[in-house]
Amino acid sequence: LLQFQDVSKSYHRGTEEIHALRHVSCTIEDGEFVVVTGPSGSGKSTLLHVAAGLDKPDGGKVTFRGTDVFQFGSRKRARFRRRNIGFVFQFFNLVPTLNAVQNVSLPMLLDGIGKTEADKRAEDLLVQLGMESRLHHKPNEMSGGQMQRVAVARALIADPPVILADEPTGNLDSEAGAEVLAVLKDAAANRGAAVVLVTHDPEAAQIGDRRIAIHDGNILAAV
Amino acid sequence: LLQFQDVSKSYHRGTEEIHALRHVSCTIEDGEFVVVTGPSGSGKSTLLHVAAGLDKPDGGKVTFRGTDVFQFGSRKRARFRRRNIGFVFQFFNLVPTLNAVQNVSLPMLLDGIGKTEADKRAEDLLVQLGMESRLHHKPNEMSGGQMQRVAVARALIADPPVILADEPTGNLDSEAGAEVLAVLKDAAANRGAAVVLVTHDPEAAQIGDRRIAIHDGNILAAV
Ligand SMILES: Nc1ncnc2c1ncn2[C@@H]1O[C@H](COP(=O)(O)OP(=O)(O)OP(=O)(O)O)[C@@H](O)[C@H]1O
Ligand SMILES: Nc1ncnc2c1ncn2[C@@H]1O[C@H](COP(=O)(O)OP(=O)(O)OP(=O)(O)O)[C@@H](O)[C@H]1O
Ligand SMILES: [Mg+2]
Ligand SMILES: [Mg+2]
Repeated sequence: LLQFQDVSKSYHRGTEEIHALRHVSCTIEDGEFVVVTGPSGSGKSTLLHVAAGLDKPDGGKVTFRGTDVFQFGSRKRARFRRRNIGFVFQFFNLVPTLNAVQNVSLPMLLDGIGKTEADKRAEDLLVQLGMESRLHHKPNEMSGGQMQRVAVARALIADPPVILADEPTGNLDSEAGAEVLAVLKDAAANRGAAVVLVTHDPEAAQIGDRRIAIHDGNILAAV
Repeated sequence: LLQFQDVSKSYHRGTEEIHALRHVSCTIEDGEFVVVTGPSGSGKSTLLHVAAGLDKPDGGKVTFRGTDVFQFGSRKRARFRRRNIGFVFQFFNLVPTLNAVQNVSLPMLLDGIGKTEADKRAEDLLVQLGMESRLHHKPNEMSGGQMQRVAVARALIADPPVILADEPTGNLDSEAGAEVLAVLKDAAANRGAAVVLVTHDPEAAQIGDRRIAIHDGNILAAV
């Protein structure tokens, strides 16, 4: 479903070159739940951004169902991303002027789903994540972990075939964290989504089918 | 050193009243390391913001060495905070236009310490936290956990008597997280700082002298 073929990505600062990803190859199938772990700064967020077509690699190819994600221009890539990828950002990227339900329902509205249905599904998901008392709060009226759960719900609402979750439990206690992992696991197990979970939490790392360890831009193991 | 006397804080949204803190009383002494745990949304960040004089309570009193923190106007309170409190924010609050060393040295420069000395201390602290290869990167050239470590270093650099750390390891792997906990523990043990660590990490919760559990704005236990 989603494949990296010898993908490399560097950042340049003056004369310095930082190799964020080095010759990364891996394949993720429908319904698979892959956990990515590695030290802070090792390239995990970069991996997810390249997978989503947000960051262009310097070498190699990223394909989705065989199609090169970066053959499209940025507008077409954005539409591809909206339809196929649910992304839980490490720092959420919520719309500050919208409340929880509005933030979560946005992907469905953009897909042309009616407001009534989109809002209903947004509320159901938020309630599943323990957010029933905060449905109409805006981001600046929420705690860190509440914002994180809104970001998780937004990534899942349109039932995308690929879900990329960047440390989605970093601001959550064990109970709220377990709810997040449950909805991610359910997406893979019951709706056939390919899920890539980046996490520092050793407990969360247990729930995948397979684990990829990344270190200094290199994939060390695909277990 | 730092004392809450029957502190309450509410937010009002239309007719709804959210009790973020309910009649909280506690005392923290010099050199004490207190860990605060509790579910997402239970009031931990609010507790720290009120302790730092950033958020005014609706009831009760916060004192620092016997002085009411909120008797000052906001400008004088800001100066009090800069001199006495090192705050690691849940979402860092770094200056986007400054690099790591510049962000960390800022509190010392504001205190009138010379640039050479401030930069040296900033670098030492950053190296201690594994940041030696990222000293001159700006926030948008760093990973999430790298930004978090810069925020930690900034809170510690001026050796403040009170350190308030809001989930300072949420974006860190276990090794980088252990480095953060070590510098916090050292500040309490060897420099007499009163440290309040808010964390969701059960491992981190072990390192305090005392633990406070908060639930729906109530302090449940001061163990
Ligand atoms: N614009 C940039 N310029 C230079 N270096 C960068 C830039 N953006 C990221 N980096 C570096 O690339 C490396 C990989 O970053 P990435 O955000 O993928 O790490 P990560 O594994 O997600 O870390 P964390 O667990 O801390 O979130 C980091 O070491 C970071 O400093
Ligand atoms: N401006 C606001 N208006 C209404 N409610 C608010 C506002 N700011 C915070 N809250 C609510 O106050 C409660 C306490 O928030 P706080 O940020 O202290 O929680 P927390 O314990 O730090 O949570 P987390 O672990 O998720 O960071 C939350 O339930 C939040 O929704
Ligand atoms: Mg990251
Ligand atoms: Mg918080």
